[in-house]
Amino acid sequence: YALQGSRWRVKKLTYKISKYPRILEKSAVDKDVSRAFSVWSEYTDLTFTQKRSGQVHIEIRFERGEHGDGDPFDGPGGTLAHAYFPVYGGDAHFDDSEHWSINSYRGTNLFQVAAHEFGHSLGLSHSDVKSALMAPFYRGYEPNFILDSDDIQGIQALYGQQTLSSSGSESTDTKVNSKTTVPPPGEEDTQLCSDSKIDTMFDSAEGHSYAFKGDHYWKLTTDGIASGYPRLISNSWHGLPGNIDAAFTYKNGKTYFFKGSKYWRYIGKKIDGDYPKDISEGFTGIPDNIDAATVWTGNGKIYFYKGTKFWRFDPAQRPPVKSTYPKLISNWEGIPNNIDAALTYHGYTYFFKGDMYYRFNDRTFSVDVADPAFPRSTAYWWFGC
Amino acid sequence: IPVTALSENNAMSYLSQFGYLPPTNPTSGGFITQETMTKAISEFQSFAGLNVTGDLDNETSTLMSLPRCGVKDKVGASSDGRSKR
Repeated sequence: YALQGSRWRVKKLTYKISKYPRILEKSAVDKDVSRAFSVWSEYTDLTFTQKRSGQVHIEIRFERGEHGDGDPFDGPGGTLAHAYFPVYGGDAHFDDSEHWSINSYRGTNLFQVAAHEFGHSLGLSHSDVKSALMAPFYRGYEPNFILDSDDIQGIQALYGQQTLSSSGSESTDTKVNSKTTVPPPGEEDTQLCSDSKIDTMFDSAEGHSYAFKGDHYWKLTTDGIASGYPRLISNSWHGLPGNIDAAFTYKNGKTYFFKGSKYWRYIGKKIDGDYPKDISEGFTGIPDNIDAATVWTGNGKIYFYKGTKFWRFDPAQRPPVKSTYPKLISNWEGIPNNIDAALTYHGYTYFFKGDMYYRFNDRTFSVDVADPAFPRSTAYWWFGC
Repeated sequence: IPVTALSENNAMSYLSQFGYLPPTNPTSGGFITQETMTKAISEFQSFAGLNVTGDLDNETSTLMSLPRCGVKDKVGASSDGRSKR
C-alpha cells in the first residue's frame, strides 16, 4: 500500500451526494455509497454519516466531461472516477457517462469504484498489489468482495483502530502515525445494554466471540464489547442475511450459519462455496427454524436446539442423527425451553434466553450452582453493561 | 525524438496523465526523448506487475486500455499532485 501523506484528524466524517447519477435510483445509490464507506469503517473506528445539505467532509458528485476542477472526464471507459486526498478536501467525483451498476456483472460496479475512491478520500494512494482494492485498475464486478489485507494494513496505518485525539482541525498533511494501535475497552453499548436478547452467539476459528442481533454484530472481549461495534453483518459476511437463527464453528475451522430452512458456510468471513443450501440437504435429520446450535468439544458432535427439543448430529455417522433423537431439553436440569442462543466457551456450554444466561456443566449435566446463581444477566456479564 | 505513432501518442498521454511523464506541454508538441519514454513505460510496467521491457508491448497496451481510477499512480515525480479546484 502507499500513503499519500495526509489523513483526517477526526473520526466522525460526514458526506453528501450533491449530484446523483442519471441512471440509478437515489435510494440505491445512497445504499451502495454507504456500503462503500463501510469497507473502511469495518477496520477502523471511523464513522461516516450521510447529510443531505450543509457542510460535509466528503462531497460526492456524478459529473460528465469538464466539471470545474480542471480534470475532465473522458466518457465511457477510460477514467471512471477520481477523488481528492484529505489535504485537498476528500471529495469524490464519478464519471456520469459510465454505465454504473449495482450488484450486476453488467456495467461498472458502483460499490467497488466508490470504495476505491473513498480510499483516496481517506489518504491512500494507489497500491502496486494487484489484488488490493487500491490497485488503480477496475477489475470487474466481484460479488463476494473482500477487502485485501494490503488495504487493511494501509488504512490501519493511517487510522489504527483507536480513537484519535482530535485537535479540531479536519485535515492535515503532517506525518501519519504508522503504528497500528490496540483498541481500547469498548464503551457501554446502548443497544445491547437496553435489550440484551440476542439471535446467536458463536466463536470464530480465530478465537473471537461474536454476538448477532438483527442486522448487526458485536465482537466480545473479556471486558465486554470491543470498540467500533456494532457493525453490519452483511458488510463482513457478504451474502449472509440478518436475523440469524444459530451459528457455530466446527473443528474444521468453518463457521456455519442457520436461518429458516437454509444454512451458509464461511471460512473466516469468506463464503465457502455456493450458499445458502437447504438444512435438509447438509444436515439431514435437523429441522428448519432452529433456536441454537453448539459443538461439544468433548466429542465433536453438533447439538441443535428447537423449542422443547434437541438433536445430536454426528457428521461421521450414517444416519448422522440417531433415531433416539430428538430428546427433551428438560432432560438437562435447569436449562429452559425455547432458548435464543448457545455457545461453548472455556469448557462450558452457555445458554442464552431473553436477558439472562445459564452456564451448563457438561460433567454434572446440570446448570452450575454458583454465587451469584444462574441464570445471570447477559448484559452485565457478557456485554459489560 | 518525436513520438509520432498513434499508439505511442496515446501511451504518452496516458503516462503523463497518471504521473509517469511530465504533463504534455501543448506549445512544444509533446516531444520527449525515447529514453524518457522507455523509462516511463518501465516504471508503469513495474508498478502494474508486468514484465519490465520498456517497450509498448501488447500486454502493456492492453492494461493501459482498461478502465481505471483517474488519480495519479505517482504523485510528485511529474507534478505537484492533485489540487482541489
